[in-house]
Amino acid sequence: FEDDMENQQGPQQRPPLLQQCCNELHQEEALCVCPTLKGASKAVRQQVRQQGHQQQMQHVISRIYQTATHLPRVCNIPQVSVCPFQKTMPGPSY
Amino acid sequence: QAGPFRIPRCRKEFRQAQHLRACQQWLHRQAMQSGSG
Repeated sequence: FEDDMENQQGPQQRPPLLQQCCNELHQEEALCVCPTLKGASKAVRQQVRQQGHQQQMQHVISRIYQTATHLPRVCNIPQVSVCPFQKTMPGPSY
Repeated sequence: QAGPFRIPRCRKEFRQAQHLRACQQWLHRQAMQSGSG
């Protein structure tokens, strides 16, 4: 996962969808970056549940939160480097 | 259940950002890619 981070640092190297996501996050005020990312992760988790990927469910959900955790750094969001989500416990509310 | 939006204006920002649609698609893609091995 770390190497994912390396080649996504510069805006010119980012895949278009990730660049769009970074643009969305740059619109947020720093205080709301993690709460809104948590909301987005929750929405994706529900979507995955509805799609019924039972056999890999835990792995996929874990990957959602792992990716979301590092998005602020991947997107170079000022003042926010990581969002400390715990996928199973209700994480710290912001 | 303590939701992610204890700061009310963050909920508003989330809605205004169309729920971070592109980020949701990115998270979904990354999760499913890794899930398929």
